[in-house]
Amino acid sequence: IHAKFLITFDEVNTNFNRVFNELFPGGTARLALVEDEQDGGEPGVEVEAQPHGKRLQSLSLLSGGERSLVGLAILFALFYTRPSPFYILDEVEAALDDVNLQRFINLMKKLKNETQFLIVTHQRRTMETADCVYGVSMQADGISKIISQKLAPEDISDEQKSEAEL
Amino acid sequence: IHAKFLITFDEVNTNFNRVFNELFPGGTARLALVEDEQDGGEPGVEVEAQPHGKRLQSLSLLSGGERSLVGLAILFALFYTRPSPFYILDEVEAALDDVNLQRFINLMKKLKNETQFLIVTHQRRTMETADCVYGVSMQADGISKIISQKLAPEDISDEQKSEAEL
Amino acid sequence: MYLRSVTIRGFKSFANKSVLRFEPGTTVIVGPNGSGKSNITDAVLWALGEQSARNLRGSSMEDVIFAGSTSKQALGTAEVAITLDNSDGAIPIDFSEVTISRRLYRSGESEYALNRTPCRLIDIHEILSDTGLGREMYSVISQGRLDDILNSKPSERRQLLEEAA
Amino acid sequence: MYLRSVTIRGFKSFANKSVLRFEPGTTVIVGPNGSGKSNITDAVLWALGEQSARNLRGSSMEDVIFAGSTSKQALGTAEVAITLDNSDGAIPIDFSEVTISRRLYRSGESEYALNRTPCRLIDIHEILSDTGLGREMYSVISQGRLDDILNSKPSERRQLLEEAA
Ligand SMILES: Nc1ncnc2c1ncn2[C@@H]1O[C@H](COP(=O)(O)OP(=O)(O)OP(=O)(O)O)[C@@H](O)[C@H]1O
Ligand SMILES: Nc1ncnc2c1ncn2[C@@H]1O[C@H](COP(=O)(O)OP(=O)(O)OP(=O)(O)O)[C@@H](O)[C@H]1O
Ligand SMILES: [Mg+2]
Ligand SMILES: [Mg+2]
Repeated sequence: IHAKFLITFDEVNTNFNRVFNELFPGGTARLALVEDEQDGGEPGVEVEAQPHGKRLQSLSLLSGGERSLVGLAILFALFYTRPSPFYILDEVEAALDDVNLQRFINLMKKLKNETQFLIVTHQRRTMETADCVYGVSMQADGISKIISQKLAPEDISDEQKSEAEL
Repeated sequence: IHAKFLITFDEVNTNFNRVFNELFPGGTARLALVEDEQDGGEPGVEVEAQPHGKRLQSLSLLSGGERSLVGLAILFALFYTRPSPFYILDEVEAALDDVNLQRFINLMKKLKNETQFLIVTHQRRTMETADCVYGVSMQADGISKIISQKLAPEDISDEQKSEAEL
Repeated sequence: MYLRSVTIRGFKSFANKSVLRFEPGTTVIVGPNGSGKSNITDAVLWALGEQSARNLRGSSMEDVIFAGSTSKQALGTAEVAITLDNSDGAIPIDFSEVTISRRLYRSGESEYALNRTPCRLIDIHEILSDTGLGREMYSVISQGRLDDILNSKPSERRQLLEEAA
Repeated sequence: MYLRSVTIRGFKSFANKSVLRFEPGTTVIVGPNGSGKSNITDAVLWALGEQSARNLRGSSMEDVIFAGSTSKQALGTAEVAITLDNSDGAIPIDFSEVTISRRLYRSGESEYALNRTPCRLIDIHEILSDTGLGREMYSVISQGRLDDILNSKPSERRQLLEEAA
């Protein structure tokens, strides 16, 4: 069983470094097998991430957007190793600047035909990747309503788009 | 000393409800004096927030954007009670939709001449409230540089604006 | 396998029955702050068998039942049904479509069903266990929870990889 | 009182000396992910006397010294100076301008100064104590930390109000 784990570990690690590179051009990252000192020496997996030009430091020192990208790289690495049938991502790209948002979107586009994405977002550009958009609204009655069904993104009024835009 | 605390408490409470109303039109909120059960019955301050049309529930059930607004309402309530000379706000409006972002911006505008704001943001509309904008950049050398000094917001190139825009 | 539809009634802010139908591909959910988008995420997590109220932003599981508003009384029941297309047999039961439904009464009583056949929560966990679906597998990432994987202990991350193995 | 300038050298990603000058009014700081914006927030917190490395996203205080990059060696010292306009006498010392500076060496040694006069960290805490400045007073809110006030214990919130009294 341990051999099986090591095979999976290597695979996720390879995918992680590759995806990290797409989100951090010129950067490197890897997973490391460690003894978890805080957990009684139980074997664990550590994450190392080094954006281009920077020195390797603890994840805590990375910026908000950089941490989001590392988390997404792990997520996609897991996908490539063992795909889930669908992913529900709720505002996972909120901290990303324009350039990184596009990198994230490009990554998702590559997987469009391999898995299903449900994405909650306020970002107009993320909306534009949709095959289908649902709008949720709530009036003064405190009750949620689904206000649009299966709109193609082009059909969305500018109002709704700007409502979605951060 | 307890009397002094109660006077301050009432003042913050009044300000809190008023500011909350500006961020949540038709909503009500208040601070409550309680015995902190988890803290050995020590006296504490609880926060109650009820957006328009909704029933009062625990803060945890509020949405991401709603929680940001409640936090900002407390912040501004503290300002009105006991102003700090300056505020440094790092991406505090990231979770806000367009309408709420404008409410937050309007609140800040009212205080422009009474305190100094330093705001880190990716939001174009927040940028537009600035008297002065600093751009920070980092090349492949891993070293931060301040790339623009005291630009009036109108002077910022579209590139820099779109770099700032989420 | 893909998600075909989610039906929500009495769950959080969805007092009235709401149905979302999905195609394979990408669906985006938009709307103002507090309108109910993340409540949909919660509804799916709950239907997939989430047992911790805290992962649904509540303090007790009763918090997911519509608590009433200024215009409507609180409801006594929350229910969510998710329908999965199972033509590829990813779920080891002999149906091309699998509907998982969960219902919670204010009394605390729960009901679960698979294609309308009553079952237990553990049965739902069982049939989903090899699908890679759910919060621990990071296939559902709630708002603000992307950081979890960076903040988790190394031993927890190892467990995640063992699940993926 | 208002913030006049912040000078950063060797602190986090600011390997080279950088000076930001401020006017009363609103200043906005923009730039790409990871460029160093929040490091400026951290620099001000640190100059105001922050003692917990964790509130500066580090595991030890040494983490705030420029750690080197692929093109430059690590530095041995971090230093930040903030200059406050004190024409309104908000700080009870007889200067219309107050410069607080803090320096940390890799040895762990620290130096502090008020208008170039060496002092102790406790002196900085003292003169700032009635200004309402700092993280505990919520006048500096780091990225992702707005939620702190909602997540804090009721007794902690009471302490905050007592500070404001
Ligand atoms: N049991 C309940 N009954 C009624 N309303 C509820 C219940 N639980 C939560 N809500 C309401 O749902 C709202 C939050 O919805 P949700 O988190 O889905 O918003 P959102 O659309 O994701 O917003 P944001 O863009 O800010 O993240 C809250 O205002 C809360 O009052
Ligand atoms: N001691 C140090 N030496 C060198 N670089 C450091 C040091 N500490 C942090 N950094 C670098 O600073 C960067 C983070 O900067 P910062 O948090 O200011 O980014 P940001 O501009 O706020 O980005 P975001 O928009 O994503 O929030 C990280 O990439 C990290 O590598
Ligand atoms: Mg949400
Ligand atoms: Mg930042």
